Amino acid sequence: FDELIVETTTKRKQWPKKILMYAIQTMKAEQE
Amino acid sequence: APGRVQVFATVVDTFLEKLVAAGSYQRFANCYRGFYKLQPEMTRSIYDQFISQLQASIKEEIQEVKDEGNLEMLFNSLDKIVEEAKNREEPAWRPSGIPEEDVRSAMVPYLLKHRSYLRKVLKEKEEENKKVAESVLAGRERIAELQRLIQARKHAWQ
Amino acid sequence: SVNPMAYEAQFFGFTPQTCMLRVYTAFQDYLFDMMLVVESVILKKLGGIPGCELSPFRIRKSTEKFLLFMKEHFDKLFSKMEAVLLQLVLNIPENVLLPEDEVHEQYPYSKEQLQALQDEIHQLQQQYRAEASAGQALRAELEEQKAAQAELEKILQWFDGLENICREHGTGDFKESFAFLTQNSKKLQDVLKDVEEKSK
Repeated sequence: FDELIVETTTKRKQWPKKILMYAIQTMKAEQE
Repeated sequence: APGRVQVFATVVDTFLEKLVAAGSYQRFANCYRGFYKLQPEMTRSIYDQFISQLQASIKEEIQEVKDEGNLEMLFNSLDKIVEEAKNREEPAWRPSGIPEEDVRSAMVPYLLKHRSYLRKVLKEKEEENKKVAESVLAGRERIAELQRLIQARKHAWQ
Repeated sequence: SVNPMAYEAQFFGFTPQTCMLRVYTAFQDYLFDMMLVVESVILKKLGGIPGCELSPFRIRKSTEKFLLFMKEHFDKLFSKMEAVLLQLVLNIPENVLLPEDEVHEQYPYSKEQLQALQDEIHQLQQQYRAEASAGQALRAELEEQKAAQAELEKILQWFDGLENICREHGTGDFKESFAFLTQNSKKLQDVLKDVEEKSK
């Protein structure tokens, strides 16, 4: 349970940035 | 208010003090009464070593946990974050447990930027096209004019 | 119901309870280890006393008695310490938002709002594409117009050239001179006919 919490919360912390990175790349590519 | 680092240290020290106070020499000598009667000085020195070693090990462990978890830095930065939020009364946002929903807000500022970029380039394109359209209309007019002229000349010759 | 303290875990990278469990286990191990050391030292000392009646069993009983006492106090004190640490140090107050989540405070977009925003972006993209192709079509027409104008101007120049030739050869107004020419050629035909009759 503890590992699950740490794993989940680590994703909550890190993954939006990762996803954003790709989303921003997509938008930039589209703009170019 | 004392920072988290200080509270943490104070709480652990208090725990240790009380633990030592609970495990007093009287208590110790009482439990090892037989040995105490035989060797009271030895009992005292064994007790003193026990306590100081126990305290040292516990302090060492705490330091290890602090180093491993980088706790001092985390406590200080949490103090700062809490300080910055001191004017906010209502409960703050918390993860909803639905990742798609939570990641959505993270996208919004970039989508808004993207939207204003698209609005800008669309406006530029429309203005550009407006100018080109005007010259196309002028060109059509010019061509019509030329055709009229040619017709006139042709009729004249005919 | 366990409070997973997930938000704290998001900040610290571990759950506060685990941290406390780790500390508890370590402290407890030290306490036990120390007691065993104390007991072994006492047994060693007793071994050096000739004719000592104190049996290791009695010493073990003493150790257990003292350890039991210490353990009880240890647990009581530790749970107090844990409560304070979980309350004051390892916790994130309700009104506090972590920096990585600031965006949720600034842009509390609902599903519908986000959908509307994405629809608008899509629509803008469509409009832009339409404008871009319209622009291409307009520029293509401009090119065609250029060619067409050039052709038409060439024809006009051709007419101008024609008239210039006429002017160069003394026929300012073509129509008149054409009429004059027609007359002349008619006269010439009459004269010719006349001459032919006379010559017969």
